[in-house]
Amino acid sequence: FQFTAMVVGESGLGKSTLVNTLFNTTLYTPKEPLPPSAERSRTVAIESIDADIEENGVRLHLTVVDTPGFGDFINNDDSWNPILENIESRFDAYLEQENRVNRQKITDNRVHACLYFLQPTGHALKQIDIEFMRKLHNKVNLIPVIAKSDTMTDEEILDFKERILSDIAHHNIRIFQAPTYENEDEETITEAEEIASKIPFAVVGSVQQVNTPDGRQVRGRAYPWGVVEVDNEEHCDFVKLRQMLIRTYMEELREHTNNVLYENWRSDKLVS
Amino acid sequence: FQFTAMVVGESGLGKSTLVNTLFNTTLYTPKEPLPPSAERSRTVAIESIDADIEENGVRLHLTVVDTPGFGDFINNDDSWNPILENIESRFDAYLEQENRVNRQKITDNRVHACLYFLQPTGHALKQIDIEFMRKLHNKVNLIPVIAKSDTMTDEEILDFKERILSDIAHHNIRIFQAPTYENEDEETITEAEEIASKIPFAVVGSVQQVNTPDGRQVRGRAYPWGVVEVDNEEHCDFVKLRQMLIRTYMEELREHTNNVLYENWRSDKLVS
Ligand SMILES: Nc1nc2c(ncn2[C@@H]2O[C@H](COP(=O)(O)OP(=O)(O)O)[C@@H](O)[C@H]2O)c(=O)[nH]1
Ligand SMILES: Nc1nc2c(ncn2[C@@H]2O[C@H](COP(=O)(O)OP(=O)(O)O)[C@@H](O)[C@H]2O)c(=O)[nH]1
Repeated sequence: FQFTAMVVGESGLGKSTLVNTLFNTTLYTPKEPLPPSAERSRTVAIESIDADIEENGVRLHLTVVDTPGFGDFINNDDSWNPILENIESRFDAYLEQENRVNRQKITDNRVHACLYFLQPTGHALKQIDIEFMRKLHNKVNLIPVIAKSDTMTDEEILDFKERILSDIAHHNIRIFQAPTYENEDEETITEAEEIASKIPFAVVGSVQQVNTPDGRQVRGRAYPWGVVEVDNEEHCDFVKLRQMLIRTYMEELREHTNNVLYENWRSDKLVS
Repeated sequence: FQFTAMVVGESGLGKSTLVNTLFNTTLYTPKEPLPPSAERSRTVAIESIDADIEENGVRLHLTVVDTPGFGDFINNDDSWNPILENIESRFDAYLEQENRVNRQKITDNRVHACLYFLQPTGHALKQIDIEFMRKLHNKVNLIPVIAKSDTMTDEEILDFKERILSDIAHHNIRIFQAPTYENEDEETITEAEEIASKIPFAVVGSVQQVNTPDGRQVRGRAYPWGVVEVDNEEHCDFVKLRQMLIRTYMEELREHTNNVLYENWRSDKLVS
């Protein structure tokens, strides 16, 4: 089936690396950096990459929508606009298919999740973060992540997460809630609670294999003072993000998009 | 004597921490973060902190000029303007003293160095970096530093430094050059070359004492995967920055401000 994820955040927050890490594939080839003399873009672009991958024995057509330029200009007024327009144009495309006589083969290209990358400042949400999330939380499942979290100590991460959640609550921003199931078994409920307790996930991405001091080979980043391991839950929440996005809640993300976000957009559209 | 340093860069790049680390004193008390409901400022502010400190047995009146808000808004158009105005108003104040009948006691409050903090994106200079440096390089000694460089591996730092220097050259930006002395002894020349070879410095700041795995107590940051040591030249260029700014080149920074930057400003002003 089809899953579409959008990735948003300023340049250099490790977005391409994280996407490659999540799907364990080089979806994004390392960008040849533009030379100093290159003309820089002046608006947010929308780019799409497609791949057929297999997850848990399930074949998946994955689309990752990238939004280069967001947050990168001196003046970022309305930088959310091209992104909102893209999400809504996908709703339009779906509505158009729904309204056809023959509806046997509907392709669902709506954005099912938006990974929003927060700069690891250690302070609070930035004004651009608040504005983006307020403009888009009713149109897409927002999953904010703390980018490059190996920049922060465990204590700094706890404080920062607490602050982010209180900023989000204060501004009435709705982020995707990992649903909890009352009728599930103990183990599933515990897993769901553990995932929920780590939001927003503090992530680290890497597709490089490095050697740990104790001789293991892992995906990670090698510093002079030690090795950060992407798949080590003591080091970051990457595993939790992967569980939420791919293993456990992919279906919930698609359903919530269809049953709630799209339906609300559709009724607003048909009323006006 | 008097030394005035200005600190510029977006919120969360470790500026306050680095200033405290440089002068080994809590010049900046940990900011009580504004609550989520706080009204956020809408323009760049200029704030000043003063301290009397002792360096190498020399008593120094240090002023650190902070520029909160720079780079923090959705729209950062002209954010360099309040900063440029502050630098020029200090030139005006000096000119006014120079023009007096009695010039026995001139206080030099001109900005002698501007530490410009670059976000460790791993890509290239941001548009706001280029604009700021182009607007200010003729008015103040620019010392760009790579903030929170413990975010980057050694290899990433080398590539990033190379890219930054080529962006700077491409845009004809003049940054402060550690002067080299032909008539100095071998050791001094070597030290000057070593400092120059590390520019822009990749810095890490911390005033916290932490324990290394091999039992030493150092200023640094403790991560689950290891301890970054601020004063360890294998870990970052903090020592080099401190040498340049405080130990070796403080006099050159003041002289260059007086003999070149101020003089050029003064002749432009008197001509027009
Ligand atoms: N510290 C740290 N650096 C990272 C991480 N992920 C990527 N990077 C580095 O950050 C730089 C930018 O990464 P990239 O994926 O191109 O960022 P993008 O511009 O957001 O797509 C590269 O040098 C990466 O190696 C991470 O989790 N932690
Ligand atoms: N990784 C890393 N974090 C740092 C460094 N210096 C400060 N920090 C952390 O970054 C956050 C913001 O630091 P602060 O000095 O307040 O930044 P400012 O807003 O630029 O003044 C705090 O959580 C600091 O502990 C550094 O060199 N490396």
